[in-house]
This record gives sequence, C-alpha cells and structure tokens, in this order.
Amino acid sequence: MKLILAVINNDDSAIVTSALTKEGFFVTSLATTGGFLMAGNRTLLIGTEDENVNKIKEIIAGHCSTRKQKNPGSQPLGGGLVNGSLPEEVTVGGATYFVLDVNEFGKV
Amino acid sequence: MKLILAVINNDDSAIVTSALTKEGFFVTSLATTGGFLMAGNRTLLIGTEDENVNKIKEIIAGHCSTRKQKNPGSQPLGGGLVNGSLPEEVTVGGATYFVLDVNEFGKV
Amino acid sequence: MKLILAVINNDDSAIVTSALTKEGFFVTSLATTGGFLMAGNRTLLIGTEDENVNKIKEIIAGHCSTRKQKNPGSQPLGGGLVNGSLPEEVTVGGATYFVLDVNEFGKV
Ligand SMILES: Nc1ncnc2c1ncn2[C@@H]1O[C@@H]2COP(=O)(O)O[C@H]3[C@@H](O)[C@H](n4cnc5c(N)ncnc54)O[C@@H]3COP(=O)(O)O[C@H]2[C@H]1O
Ligand SMILES: Nc1ncnc2c1ncn2[C@@H]1O[C@@H]2COP(=O)(O)O[C@H]3[C@@H](O)[C@H](n4cnc5c(N)ncnc54)O[C@@H]3COP(=O)(O)O[C@H]2[C@H]1O
Ligand SMILES: Nc1ncnc2c1ncn2[C@@H]1O[C@@H]2COP(=O)(O)O[C@H]3[C@@H](O)[C@H](n4cnc5c(N)ncnc54)O[C@@H]3COP(=O)(O)O[C@H]2[C@H]1O
Repeated sequence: MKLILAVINNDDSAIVTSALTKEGFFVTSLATTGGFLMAGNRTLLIGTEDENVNKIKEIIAGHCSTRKQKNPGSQPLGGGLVNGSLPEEVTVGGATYFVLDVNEFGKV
Repeated sequence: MKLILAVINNDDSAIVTSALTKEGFFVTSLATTGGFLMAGNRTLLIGTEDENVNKIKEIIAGHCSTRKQKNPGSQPLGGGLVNGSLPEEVTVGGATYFVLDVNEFGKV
Repeated sequence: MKLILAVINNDDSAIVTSALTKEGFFVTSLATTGGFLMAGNRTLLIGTEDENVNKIKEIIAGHCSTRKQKNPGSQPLGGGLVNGSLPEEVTVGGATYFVLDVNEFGKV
C-alpha cells in the first residue's frame, strides 16, 4: 500500500481530483500554501495499492499545466529601484509528488 | 516510531481528538475535504511509539459511527430526469487510517 | 529522499519558512490545530535529499522559541472553584518534527 502526497496548483486541483475519483481512486484534499510564493495551492492525499501508482501519476500529469509567474520578491522597489538578486519569473503549475510506503492501512 | 494519519468525519472529530488526548496521545488536526463528496472532514496526525498503534485504532473505532448519505452526483436533474449511473447512497462516517514508519522523530 | 513534517507554533512559522526558502529549501505549509490546546499552529512539509535533514533541523531549531502557556483546562471554574487535576501550564513553541522515507519523488 502506498500514500501519495501531490502538491497541485489551485487552478488544476478540481480537475485533477475529479479525474482521480472518476477512475475509482480515493482522494483527501488539503488547502495548503507554497512557502516561496506564499500562494494557496492544494495537497492531495491518495492512498492506493502499489500497482496503481503509475496510473495515478499519469492522471495527475495529464491534467496539470505548467505556466510562468512573476517572482514576488523580484518586484520593483519603487523610485526606479529593482531587487536585482532574484529571478524575474518562476515556473508554476505542474505537480510535485511524494510516494510513501504505508506500514498498515484500514477502515474502521 | 509511527505516524498515523486518520481521516475522520467532521461530526466525530472533536470526540475522537478529545478521547485521544485524554489518554495522553498527541494530535495535530488538519481541516480537509473528501475528494468524492467534496464535504469537509478532518485528518488527524498522531505520532506515537509502535506499541500504541493498536490502542489508538481502538479509540478511533470506538468513537466513530458509520452512516449513509445521499450521493450528490445521483440527485435528480430536474424535469423528472435522474442521473441513473451512480449509486443512490454512499456509506460515510467511520474512519480511514494510514500507519507510516517514522525514520526520525524529535522536538527542538 | 526524505519528507519532513514539522509542527511549528503560529508565531514562529513565517520566520522558519522564510529561513528555509532563503537556503533554497522547498516548503509546503498547512494550517493545522493542536489537539490539546485547540490553538492554530502550522505544519510544514519539506521534501529534501537525505543529506539536508540535519541542516533543516538546525534552521528550524534556530528560529523557534519555547514559551509557557496557561493550560485552558486548568482555568478557575468560577465561584472560587479550580480544576485541580491538570497542570497549570504547558510548554509551547519549539517544534515537533517527523522524518519520513520517500519511496519515490518527482515533478510532472
Ligand atoms: N527555496 C526556493 N528557492 C528558489 N525557488 C523556489 C524555492 N522554492 C520554490 N521555488 C520556486 O517557486 C515555485 C513555487 O514554490 P512554492 O514554495 O510557492 O510552492 C511549491 C511548494 O508548495 C510545493 N513543493 C515543491 N517542491 C517541494 C518540496 N521538495 N517539498 C515540499 N513542497 C514542495 O509545490 C509548489 C510548486 O513547486 P515548484 O517546484 O513547481 O515551483 C516552485 C519553484 O519554481
Ligand atoms: N484510500 C484513500 N486515500 C485517501 N483518502 C481516503 C481514502 N479512503 C478514504 N479516504 C478519505 O476518507 C473519506 C471517507 O471515505 P469512505 O471510504 O469512508 O467513504 C467514501 C466512499 O464510500 C465513497 N467514495 C469515495 N471515493 C470514491 C470513488 N472514487 N468512487 C466511488 N465511491 C467513492 O464516498 C465516501 C466519501 O468519500 P470522500 O472522498 O468524500 O471522503 C473520503 C476521503 O476523504
Ligand atoms: N507526537 C505528536 N503527534 C502529533 N502532533 C504532535 C505530537 N507532538 C506534538 N504535536 C503537535 O505539536 C504541538 C506542540 O506540541 P508540544 O509537545 O510542544 O506541546 C504540547 C504539550 O506540552 C502539551 N500536550 C499535548 N498533548 C498532550 C496530552 N495528550 N496530555 C498532556 N499534555 C499534552 O500541550 C502542548 C500543546 O499541544 P497541542 O496538541 O495543542 O499541539 C501540539 C501538536 O499539534
């Protein structure tokens, strides 16, 4: 048994969740915040048998789109000054996933 | 050391949490959403020594009650039409738990 | 690859998160609640290579401060009565962390 934690962009999370449950997968959704951009995102918890992990990764990948977003730390500081030490843009969207081994799984 | 993640029905979570802390267990509570019914629920994180896992499962089971709930996807579509492809009801309540091995645990 | 879950006091979480991202670490932040004091706190998810775990523990420890807080269950009950069975104070602040093994990590 595996527990997948997948951090998904807010714009894609409803579509990804719906695609997963349509395929019979069970999902618990957490409202989370990215530590760098401080923007809301979603972390999905998906407990599943080992053989389903690749199928779930495909579903997630198939419903996420990457996009560029201004790095809030790189905005002009006013008076013509700019914070020049940070990249202008970061790539967002897509998903980050962690697959964890489950020692024991059950429903009571 | 183990980390238990337990998804609990909103109606039972306060009672379960209180029962766990009364027994000396430590709990961190997350407000979560079920991916299928899109209803709020609670995910409890309980870090504990290996020998306490069964006791914690008993406490959770002893304070959760299962019940039936209409499947929101099966509601009539109006004009006498019904979405006939989904089960009328799903069983909710009870709890789903995952026990994970902890590589390292500490307090700083 | 490891996934660190760190429960941080609300007062320290912004500073800890900022210190971690400045060092190039990636953080996902969850708004959580302590099961005992029922106060809001923050749980940080930090996925990282095995060799960074000690550095991350040092950063967390270096930006958290422990403090004493009245145990809400020990407050006077009015009319001169006191709930004498609970400790007057609990130690809060500091952080509790769990390091979990990651079976598979990726970005799609
Ligand atoms: N310390 C840092 N220094 C420089 N650039 C940084 C950085 N932390 C993040 N970034 C960049 O900013 C994007 C948004 O990160 P954020 O932390 O808000 O939101 C992140 C975070 O919530 C989560 N995440 C990604 N990797 C993680 C990891 N290893 N552990 C925990 N959460 C992770 O997924 C979201 C999207 O991550 P993604 O990598 O696609 O995209 C990241 C990355 O391009
Ligand atoms: N393997 C797993 N991984 C991650 N989280 C899990 C999980 N198993 C259960 N959960 C969590 O526990 C809640 C209750 O699940 P339960 O199986 O008792 O009760 C479920 C089940 O009877 C049914 N159900 C859930 N997903 C389904 C699906 N894909 N197809 C058909 N029925 C589904 O609807 C009820 C409510 O589901 P909902 O998603 O709203 O809420 C779920 C979800 O938040
Ligand atoms: N093994 C574990 N598993 C999951 N989460 C954990 C954990 N250990 C700590 N936490 C999380 O970290 C917060 C601070 O715990 P700490 O042990 O520093 O500080 C604790 C401790 O001094 C005391 N405490 C907690 N649970 C207790 C219990 N069952 N009996 C007696 N004292 C308790 O009250 C303080 C606040 O606890 P609270 O539950 O509100 O909030 C806890 C909880 O959210």
